[in-house]
Amino acid sequence: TDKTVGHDEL
Amino acid sequence: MNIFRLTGDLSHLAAIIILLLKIWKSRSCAGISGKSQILFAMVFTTRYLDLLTAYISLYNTSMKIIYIGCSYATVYLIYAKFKATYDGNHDTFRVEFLVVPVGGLSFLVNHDFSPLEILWTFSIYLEAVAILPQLFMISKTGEAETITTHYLFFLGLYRALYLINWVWRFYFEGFFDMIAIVAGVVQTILYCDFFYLYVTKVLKGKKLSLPA
Repeated sequence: TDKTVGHDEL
Repeated sequence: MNIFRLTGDLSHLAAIIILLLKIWKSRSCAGISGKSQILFAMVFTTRYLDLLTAYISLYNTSMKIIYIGCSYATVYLIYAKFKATYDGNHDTFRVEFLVVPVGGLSFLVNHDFSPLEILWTFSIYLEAVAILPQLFMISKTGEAETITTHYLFFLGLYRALYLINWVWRFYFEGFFDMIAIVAGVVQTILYCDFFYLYVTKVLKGKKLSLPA
């Protein structure tokens, strides 16, 4: 997958 | 959350706190690039706008607020409280050469053509190069205070740990964010020369000074 799943990283 | 991600975040936090304390304790921002710090404030502001639209976790929200708060506090110390000690003559990197291309690129290469997503992308690209004014300043003056090198070390270490985190997440979660990864690799590469000097000089008790 190359789709981001939201940005949970900082 | 894996150990690399957590230590990456803590390393980032350590860098930010080290810089704030260095300026506060010495009552001076000599040797610090105000331009890099403004860029980092822009990075945090454009990346964490989702504070207003999404809730991920208490950890996530608190860290974002701490990063933004510390970043603006640092800019305030440099450009207001300890302005007299700011070494503007050596802080001459032309930031428009970073901000304009990065802005253009974030419109062209992003995950989704929406305002929040473009701003997030902008922050990722900008962060990758935001340290350049600081590195430029050090190359210009030919030296850096040891405490400043500790700041740079933790700031560089943070993204390097994130790279390992992304390898981990790819294998164990199938998570893969090309934009963050490519920008993160570029960002880490920019620190390599510094890492070398840090290990060969600073860790052996010498001051970081470049050959004239």
